[in-house]
Amino acid sequence: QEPLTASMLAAAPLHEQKQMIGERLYPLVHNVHSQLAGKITGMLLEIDNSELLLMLESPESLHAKIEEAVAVLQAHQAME
Amino acid sequence: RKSTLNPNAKEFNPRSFSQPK
Repeated sequence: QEPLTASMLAAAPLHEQKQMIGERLYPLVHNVHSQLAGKITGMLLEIDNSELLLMLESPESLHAKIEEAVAVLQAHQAME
Repeated sequence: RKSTLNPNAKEFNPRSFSQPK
């Protein structure tokens, strides 16, 4: 699968752009946290597209964000 | 530092994803 680029994204309708990024992000998140993959991906998709593209290219920064998302979720669940 | 991630974000549903074997 070819890497997702900014120009590929720009050619897509706005509402499709997050879906396109999500389709790339989801399997990577699933590798780390299969149970929470949908939720974590949804949280990450609120980040700017330009930053998300960088994260797709950088496993280290992606993993850091995934861990951050898990920590936020756990803190949120602990409060309820 | 407070995270900017939102725990109430909508869950993402992939169109096409198969479990890796």
